[in-house]
Amino acid sequence: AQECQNLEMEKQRRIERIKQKRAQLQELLLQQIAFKNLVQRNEQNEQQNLGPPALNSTIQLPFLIVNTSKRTIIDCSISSDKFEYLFNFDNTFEIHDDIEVLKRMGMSFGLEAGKCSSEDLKTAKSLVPKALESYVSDMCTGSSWVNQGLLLSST
Amino acid sequence: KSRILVSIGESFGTSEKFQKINQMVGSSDRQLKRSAEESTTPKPLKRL
Amino acid sequence: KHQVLEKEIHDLQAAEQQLDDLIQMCSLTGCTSAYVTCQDLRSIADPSEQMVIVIKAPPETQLQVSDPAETFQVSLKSAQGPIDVFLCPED
Repeated sequence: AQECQNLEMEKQRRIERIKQKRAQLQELLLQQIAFKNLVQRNEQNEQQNLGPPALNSTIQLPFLIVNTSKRTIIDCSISSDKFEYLFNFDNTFEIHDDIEVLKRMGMSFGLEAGKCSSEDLKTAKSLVPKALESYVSDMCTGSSWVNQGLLLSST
Repeated sequence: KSRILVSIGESFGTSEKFQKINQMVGSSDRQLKRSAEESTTPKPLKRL
Repeated sequence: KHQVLEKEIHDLQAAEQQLDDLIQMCSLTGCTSAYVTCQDLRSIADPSEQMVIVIKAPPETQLQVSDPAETFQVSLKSAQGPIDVFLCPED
């Protein structure tokens, strides 16, 4: 009985770890699709415009953005070596990383919301390794495979 | 007091921390300096 | 019951190993065309109402947000190089 109890605990620990890894894989897939879609778009634009846009009008990944109302007053202190910054806002703000910006730009085809046209799904699958294509299809149908399948094994 | 620390460039989980920060900041009951004047809370980013 | 549990754990072990292999496949390679334009940022944050600050920081930079009940404060501390911060121009 003691051994069965230990095995049961081990099983639950593994199920939890698998759930986390599936969520991580889903996020990495979204990142990969958004990233490669962005690169493809930029390369097409560069071909059309016969060259990359002006350097001071582009922001290379990775980056963060902080957005706030235009009326916000921001007090910013910077160390002389630019290693430290301190921002004080008199209003609320939001912080987003570059992947979130790409998702908002539609670079992940709305897969994070489980909505994606068949055309976009085809494109999205072409951006990931073959072994991961089925996971992309599942994301598109909104069937969250993060929790799927484990129920079978747990029963 | 609660502070949130994020190490930029972490391979995974940063987005969730930023969501938590944005919720914490957006829902804080701190009186905005000019909340009486107009609702100047930032509109969330658009989703194209 | 013991045998069933051992079989299930073995199956879970295989499933976890498969996920580890798939996660390894999802590596992003650096690329010169991996950029967004200021126009992209303006398309998701209306410049007539929003101000967008862009932060380019080295890996492992520590970003700390203070308790909003006290103050709306964000601090950045880098250990590997200078941090670049700029405002996304309105037009």
